[in-house]
Amino acid sequence: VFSRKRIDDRFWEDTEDILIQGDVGVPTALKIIEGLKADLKESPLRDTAEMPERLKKTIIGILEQERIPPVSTGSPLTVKIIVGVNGAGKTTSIAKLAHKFSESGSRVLIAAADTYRAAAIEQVQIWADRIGVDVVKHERGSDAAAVVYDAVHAAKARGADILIIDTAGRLHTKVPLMEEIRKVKRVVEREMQGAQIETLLVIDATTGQNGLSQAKLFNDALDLNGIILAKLDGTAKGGIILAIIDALGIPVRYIGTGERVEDLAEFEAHAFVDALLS
Amino acid sequence: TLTNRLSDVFRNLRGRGRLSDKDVESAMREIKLALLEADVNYKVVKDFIAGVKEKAVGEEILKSLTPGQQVVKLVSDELTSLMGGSPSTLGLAGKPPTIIMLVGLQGTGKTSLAAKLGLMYKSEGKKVLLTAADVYRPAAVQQLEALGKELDIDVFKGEKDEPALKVAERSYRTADKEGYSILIMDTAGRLHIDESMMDELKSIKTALKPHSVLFVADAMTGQDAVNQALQFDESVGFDGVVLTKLDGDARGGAALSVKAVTGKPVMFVGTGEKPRDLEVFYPDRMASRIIG
Ligand SMILES: Nc1nc2c(ncn2[C@@H]2O[C@H](COP(=O)(O)OP(=O)(O)OP(=O)(O)O)[C@@H](O)[C@H]2O)c(=O)[nH]1
Ligand SMILES: Nc1nc2c(ncn2[C@@H]2O[C@H](COP(=O)(O)OP(=O)(O)OP(=O)(O)O)[C@@H](O)[C@H]2O)c(=O)[nH]1
Ligand SMILES: [Mg+2]
Ligand SMILES: [Mg+2]
Repeated sequence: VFSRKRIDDRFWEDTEDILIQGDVGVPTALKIIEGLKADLKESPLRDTAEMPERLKKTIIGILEQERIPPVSTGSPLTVKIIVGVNGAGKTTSIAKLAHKFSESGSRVLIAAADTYRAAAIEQVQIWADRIGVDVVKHERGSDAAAVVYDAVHAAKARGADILIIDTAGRLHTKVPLMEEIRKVKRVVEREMQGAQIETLLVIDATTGQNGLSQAKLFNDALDLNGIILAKLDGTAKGGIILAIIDALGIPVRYIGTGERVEDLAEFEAHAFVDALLS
Repeated sequence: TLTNRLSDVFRNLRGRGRLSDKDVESAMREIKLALLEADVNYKVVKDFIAGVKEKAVGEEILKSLTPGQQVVKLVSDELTSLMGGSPSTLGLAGKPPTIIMLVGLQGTGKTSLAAKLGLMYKSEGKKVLLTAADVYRPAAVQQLEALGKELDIDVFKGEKDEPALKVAERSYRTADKEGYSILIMDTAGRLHIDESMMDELKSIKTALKPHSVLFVADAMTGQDAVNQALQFDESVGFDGVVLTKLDGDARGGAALSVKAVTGKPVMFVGTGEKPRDLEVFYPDRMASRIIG
């Protein structure tokens, strides 16, 4: 696209194509293009070679629109509730987060609150054993809210700094399942007196426009604090997070870049945009 | 909906009697937006629009009292026929065991699908063996074993640290020797760009010569579905596709994209987490879901 010498209709079509290819979606792609056109009117290019930087600047502008309330302080313990649709990468992301915090000296506890899926608890336990972190768990089939209640109390009793809660995958359109996760969060809020709770939505980077629906419904149910964009090591660009930030102001906190416990990085806007446009 | 958007486009037709080029362009744009919103790959959309445009300016549409509805029907019919027209079946091998190999990216629903297919065949009276050939993911083997136990279906698992290929080969010998008629192989999720993992699949396929390789894709996959499908088909080769998690609100445009670029049909859809949540794929139902 950027080797073209003229900023003509074909240039704008090609730019729209690149954004669509990256799963940004038509409305957000058009918004980016309108934003760029307005910027060019205000301060025209001296050289078409400046175009890529201008486009990046416009997209970064969208990424900087985060507008979620900060996590309230007032507790030595921070609880992170990890949610998302089936197979997105929640359990693996939790292992990565637990490893990261544990390595930097925090005392970490994991709650195996996916009490539904086959071998979900075993999967958590294997990761926890590998990284040297404790797990609070009950039997498969038990009440997820009960596991969470025990986990918060255990975290306080053991002086844990961070409690990370693994939850069962659930489609955002399933009302009883969304009610269940709201109940899990209510239990945490009650036991934590509302302090220091972070709710993170895991989104698979290969997700298309459905990612916006996921973010909306999980946000309506839980007031999300951030997103973990998993599986960014594939060929998908994860552009749907631009539509999500634009619509809901929810920022991406971390990205997953592989299946190993080290494969987690803090979200970095410039690297993300470079990859999106490559 | 597309019907509403197209009625807006054609609202001012009456009295004019024929579609102007502008009307056609507006209609094509609405169709393009609907398909992109449904996650159909943008190149597949371009080809589709080019094909539909010619037919959209035909006599019947022009003479119709409801051209918007006619165009929607045209789009729906085109989508349906592109996705295979009518359901495709899996079939059985000439001599048992029929081997079905499940492949795809991480988290798409392969292990769950192994149990679902197992239940389907068991209900038909067949003797089924499931192979736990994902030797990487923590508790992957336990997951398949738990599912097998729930359904009373046998599961073959390897020894500690046994490579996937060896597990697959030994499971085949067991299936053959013990008279299983169906062998369903679950494999680890992997990226289409991971050469060594793609080689592993190639080696398993070469060794076992499965009757069917099924590419398992998540219904919410976006534009990347084309890259994934092309690479899997090129590196390994698959016979059919299973689209999972259709019990959500994902429009599932990947179904069209994958068929368009590989020619391989979607055969089943996953409609939930339980083993019974497996349905045959109906192109016409998928078409109306994609249109929205
Ligand atoms: N390549 C890659 N694979 C990942 C990443 N994160 C998770 N995975 C893989 O995705 C698959 C699903 O991961 P899980 O952590 O089990 O996902 P989940 O959301 O907990 O799944 P459910 O609990 O069943 O809803 C596993 O095979 C993981 O190894 C990532 O960043 N990159
Ligand atoms: N709602 C819904 N969930 C599904 C469907 N199929 C699978 N799942 C869920 O999706 C998640 C991932 O399923 P798995 O069978 O573990 O996926 P996988 O492809 O084997 O994952 P990897 O082995 O890590 O690549 C689990 O939570 C399943 O219960 C479906 O059709 N609908
Ligand atoms: Mg999980
Ligand atoms: Mg699996």
